[in-house]
Amino acid sequence: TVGAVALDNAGNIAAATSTGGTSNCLSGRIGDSCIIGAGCFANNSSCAVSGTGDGELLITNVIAHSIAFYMELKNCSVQEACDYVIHQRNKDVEGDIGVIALDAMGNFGISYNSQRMLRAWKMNEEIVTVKIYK
Amino acid sequence: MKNIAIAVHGGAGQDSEFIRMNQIAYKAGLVKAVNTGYETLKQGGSALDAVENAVRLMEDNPIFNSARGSALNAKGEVEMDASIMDGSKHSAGAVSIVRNVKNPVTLARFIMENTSHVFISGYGALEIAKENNLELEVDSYFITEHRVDELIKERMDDTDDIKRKRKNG
Repeated sequence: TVGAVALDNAGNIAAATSTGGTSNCLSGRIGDSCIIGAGCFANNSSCAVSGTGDGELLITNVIAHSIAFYMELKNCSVQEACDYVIHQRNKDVEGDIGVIALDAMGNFGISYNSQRMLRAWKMNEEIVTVKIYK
Repeated sequence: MKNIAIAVHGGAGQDSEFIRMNQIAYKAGLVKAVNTGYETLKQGGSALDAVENAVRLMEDNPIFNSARGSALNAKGEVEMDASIMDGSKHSAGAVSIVRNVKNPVTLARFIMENTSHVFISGYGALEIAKENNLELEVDSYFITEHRVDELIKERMDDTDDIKRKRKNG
C-alpha cells in the first residue's frame, strides 16, 4: 500500500491511498485503502490521514476518521491523536496499523505499531526525511 | 509565506528480507514521491494534485504494493483499490477490485470529480476508465517477479487457511 497527505498554500489538505491488495488473499477481498474513514480521510478542520497495515483492522476500527474526530473532540495535536488511536485505543488489536497524517498548519502525525513503516516527509524548504524502521 | 507540506508512506507491516535487501530503492522511491508532490505544491498546485501526483509515482514504481507492483491474490490475479479525499470540500472518490487501470488513484479522483458517487467497484469502475480514456495497461504490466515469488511462498493448500490468514495490506 502507498499513500500521501498534503497541505497547499491555500491552507487546504488532502489524502490519497492506493494498494495492490494482499498476497494470496481470496478474490474480491478489499482492504482499507478504498474505504473512506478507514484508510483515507481528509477534513480541513482537523487533518488528512492515509492509513496502511492489516486492512480489516483499519476498517473495523475506522482508524482514519477516528484520528480526525479525536483531534476535533480533544483539540489535541495531530501527533497526539495518531498515537492515542493506534497505541492506546487500539493497543489490544492483534495486527499492524500505520498512519501518516497532516493538519492544516503543516504539523505531521506519524505513528505505527508494526516492525516497519516506509515513510518520508517534507515541509517548506526543509530536507526530506525518509525512514523505514523506528 | 504559508506553510506547504507533504508526507508519503509505502506500507506498514512485518519486516522482510526483501525490504532489508531493497532499502535503498525503497527510500529512493519515497524521496522521489515526496519531491514530486512537493514540487506540485511549490508551483501553487492544490493539495489534491500533490497527493495524486505523489501516489501516481509510487503506483508506477514496481517496488511498492500498488498498481504496477501489486500483490497477487490466491488466483494469481491483480485486484487494486484506491481512494482520495479533498479536505476543503469534504468530497471523496474510491475504487476497488480494479484491473488494468494504470493509476487507480486517478480513477478514484475522476469518480469524485465527475460523478455524484463516492465509491465504485470492479467492472463498473473499469467501464468508467475505458469510457473516459484513462490510461490502461495489459495484465502482464502489473505482474512482478517479486510478487509471483511471494505468492508461491505463501500458497496454502486449502481455502480455510486462506480465509484465516492475517490480512496485511
